Amino acid sequence: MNIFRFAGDMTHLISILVLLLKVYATKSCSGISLKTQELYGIVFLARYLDLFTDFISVYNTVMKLVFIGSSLAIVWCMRFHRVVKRSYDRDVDTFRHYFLVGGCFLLALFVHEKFSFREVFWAFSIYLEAVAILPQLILLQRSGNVDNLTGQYVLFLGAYRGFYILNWIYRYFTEDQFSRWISCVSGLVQTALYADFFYYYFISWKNNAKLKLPA
Amino acid sequence: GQTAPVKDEL
Repeated sequence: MNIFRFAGDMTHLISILVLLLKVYATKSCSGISLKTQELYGIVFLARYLDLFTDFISVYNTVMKLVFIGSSLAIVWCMRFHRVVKRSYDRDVDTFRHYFLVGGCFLLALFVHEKFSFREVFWAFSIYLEAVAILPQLILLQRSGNVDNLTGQYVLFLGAYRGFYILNWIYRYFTEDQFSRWISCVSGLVQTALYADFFYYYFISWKNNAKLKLPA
Repeated sequence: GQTAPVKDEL
């Protein structure tokens, strides 16, 4: 564990806490893409298949349970909670995310570290996480103004993988046979997808204005 | 062959 990875995990945790706060405090999921939440649920379920077989540390196991539990809880809330689901706007959350699932799985079948069930699903989860934010970013562009909690959620979610990139650089220089090129390339793509959001978020923060993404 | 390194990252 290094400071970059710990900062990344904490930033990721904060993004989840901000999202949970928004949904439970406001009893509303306006501005949140159910499709992105479903993709994240698939990402965590596909990545943490080793949850009960490989014990790394208490921290690792607890964080995996938190990530799986929170993503499924948000999906459940947006689909079935009688108050929250009323604020879900199906008409703006129209990204065809099943193509992302199919495409990433196909890619994982061809590009992986080892052709085994666990490794293919792990590579699939890495590729899927890189593009999972797309429905959410498209929804924000469509819905124009972005409420503060939703904006902070996306900001922290985008920042966490940026910290992981620093972690991979650090590990590359400090560990001899460290090679996570699948994670690194996907992590770079994932963080790059947030670039324009980061730019408009910074502009709105500098001008102390409401965050607006150009359509 | 060399076993894949354990995935210790989240």
